[in-house]
Amino acid sequence: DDEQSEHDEL
Amino acid sequence: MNIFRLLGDLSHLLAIIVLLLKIWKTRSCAGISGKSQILFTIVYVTRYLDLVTTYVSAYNTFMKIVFIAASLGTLFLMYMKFRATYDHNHDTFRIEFLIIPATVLALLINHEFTVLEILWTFSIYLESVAILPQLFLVSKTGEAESITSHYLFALGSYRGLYLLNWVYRYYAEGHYDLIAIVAGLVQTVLYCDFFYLYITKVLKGKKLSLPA
Repeated sequence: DDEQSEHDEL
Repeated sequence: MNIFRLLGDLSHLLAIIVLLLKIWKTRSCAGISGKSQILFTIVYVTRYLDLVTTYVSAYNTFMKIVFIAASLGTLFLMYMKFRATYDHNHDTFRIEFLIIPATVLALLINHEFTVLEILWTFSIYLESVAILPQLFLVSKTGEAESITSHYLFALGSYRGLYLLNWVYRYYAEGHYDLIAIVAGLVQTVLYCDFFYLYITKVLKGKKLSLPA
């Protein structure tokens, strides 16, 4: 889980 | 998606629509800070650049496009169509005092030093303080129309509901994002004084007016 942080919110 | 996030988004959407309708129906943007609206547009554009790189869901894509379009529409109404009604004498907050610190902070404290990530972080920091020119305008004129108060209440509630969403996600999914949480706390705290006035005055049918 070391990928670029994904922003799944608005 | 949980109920807090959904209610937060709907509250955010409601705020934006209420503002657009208010300006359109009254053919006036009196009492609304163009400076805050410029900041919100910068926030949406810099945060939602990931529209072209990352797909999350149809819901997210739709909402992002609506937020960008509505904020541009609001600017158009304020600075072009109804600019004669714009309260520029009272809307004197210096937005560079917010933009510059948000930029510096985004360069220093971020999840990853990439262009998109720094712009996302900048938008989170800037959003947390973007309402200040509007609150400054209200304090300068000493009052706000009811509809403007409803707009501010819906806009302020949105990040408060997101705080509940983040608490829920932490327990349900182990997910948390400290940058968003701290900025969201700051954002919500800035509205507290207004929330108090809204509940004690506007909900009782009185106009929101500040003591001289």
